[in-house]
Amino acid sequence: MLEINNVTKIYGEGSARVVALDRVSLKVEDGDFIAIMGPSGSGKSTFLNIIGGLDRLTSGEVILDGHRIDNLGENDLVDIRRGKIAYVFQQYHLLPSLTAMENVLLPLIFCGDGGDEQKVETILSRVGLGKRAEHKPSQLSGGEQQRVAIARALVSGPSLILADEPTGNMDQKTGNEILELFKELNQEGRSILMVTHSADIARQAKQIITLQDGRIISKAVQQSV
Amino acid sequence: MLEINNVTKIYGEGSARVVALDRVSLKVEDGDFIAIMGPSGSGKSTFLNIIGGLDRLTSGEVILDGHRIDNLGENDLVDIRRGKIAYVFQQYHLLPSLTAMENVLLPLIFCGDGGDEQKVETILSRVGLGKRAEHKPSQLSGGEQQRVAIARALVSGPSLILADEPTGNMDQKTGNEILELFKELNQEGRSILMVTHSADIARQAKQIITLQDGRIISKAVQQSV
Ligand SMILES: Nc1ncnc2c1ncn2[C@@H]1O[C@H](COP(=O)(O)OP(=O)(O)OP(=O)(O)O)[C@@H](O)[C@H]1O
Ligand SMILES: Nc1ncnc2c1ncn2[C@@H]1O[C@H](COP(=O)(O)OP(=O)(O)OP(=O)(O)O)[C@@H](O)[C@H]1O
Ligand SMILES: [Mg+2]
Ligand SMILES: [Mg+2]
Repeated sequence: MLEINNVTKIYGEGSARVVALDRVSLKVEDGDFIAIMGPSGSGKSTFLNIIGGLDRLTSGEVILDGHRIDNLGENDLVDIRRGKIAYVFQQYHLLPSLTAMENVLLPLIFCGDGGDEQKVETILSRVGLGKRAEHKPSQLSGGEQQRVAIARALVSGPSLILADEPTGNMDQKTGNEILELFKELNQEGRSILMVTHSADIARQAKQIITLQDGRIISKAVQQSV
Repeated sequence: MLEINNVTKIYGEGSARVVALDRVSLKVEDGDFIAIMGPSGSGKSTFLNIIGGLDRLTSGEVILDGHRIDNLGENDLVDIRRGKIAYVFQQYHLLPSLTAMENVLLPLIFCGDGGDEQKVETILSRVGLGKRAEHKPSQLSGGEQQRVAIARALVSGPSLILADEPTGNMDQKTGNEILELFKELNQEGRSILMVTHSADIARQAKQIITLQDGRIISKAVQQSV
């Protein structure tokens, strides 16, 4: 469903030049669940940002369901991604003047699904925020904000979910509940690319990819135990 | 050096009322290294925010070196805290238009220490950002931004360090290097209150406090093994 071919991303020039990704290639099939690990600064967020269309690659291609999506204009990119790819950011990017309910409703309104508040209440409960629907981001803990971002990504039923450290700001128990939710979505057939620093979380995915200095240095497929 | 006596913090009213802290008490001695754990939403950030003067308690007292600091006006609070308490925030709060070097220099300039760039370069190297001094926050990874925030907190040599999930956005190896840095500072006599979701990191502190629903539900002192 998704092909990343020989993607390189270079920031800056001269002494400030950073090769954030170095000829990275990966094929993602329908229903894949891939964990991405690697040291701080190894290129994980850059990798997801380029797939999700938030950043432009320097060379290489990204192909989603047969369409090249790395070289599109803004508007086309939104059309092709809409309803297909959803993103949980490392910095949440919640709108500070909107409540949790409104932040999660936003993609539904953009995708023309209307304002289905019942659906939003259900997913807010599933991420443990049933009582926080009316809170704004400044009235939520770090982990709670992260869960609003996750609910927002999931509410429009995307076929590919890009999650950048979705459980980074939570205790183990809440993190495990969120992981269970991702596994259910995966079992429904959605593909998941999840950056995580937690080996516990990574080993529950179907594959683990490790980045270092912008390169993929290992790919491991989980065997049944 | 620090006494937190029966502190309660209530947000909101009516159906939106949240008891974020419920009669929490803790004594911190010079040279203590206390890890604070607990589920998402249990009050950890609120606890640090009140000690650090970023938030007002509803009832109770906070006493630093014999002075009450919970009931001060803004200016007095800055004086008493200046040079004594430093804070690593859960959301970093870096200034987006300044480089890493400038962000770390700020407290030195505020504390009247002048712009000691050599000192800043040393501490940026100690947190693994030697090559990133000229990058702005948007040009840094999540873990790198967190390390700038840590460097900034440490550069003015505070006697009490409040750290809210300082290694939350990093891989294990980088997180361990940061923890080693905190241990060195603690061995120099500085007190550390560190919120963490990682049991591995918590067990390396001298004490572990656990919060749940705004209350301290356990205190454990590490024994030598
Ligand atoms: N806009 C930019 N300009 C210059 N360099 C950048 C920019 N954005 C990122 N970088 C650099 O590219 C490298 C990869 O960054 P990236 O955010 O992908 O890392 P990461 O693997 O997500 O790290 P973390 O685990 O800390 O979140 C980093 O070393 C960073 O300093
Ligand atoms: N300004 C506010 N108004 C209303 N409720 C708030 C406000 N700030 C925090 N809360 C609530 O207080 C509780 C404690 O929040 P706090 O940020 O201290 O949790 P935490 O333990 O740091 O969680 P995390 O591990 O997710 O960072 C949360 O349930 C949160 O929803
Ligand atoms: Mg990142
Ligand atoms: Mg918090």
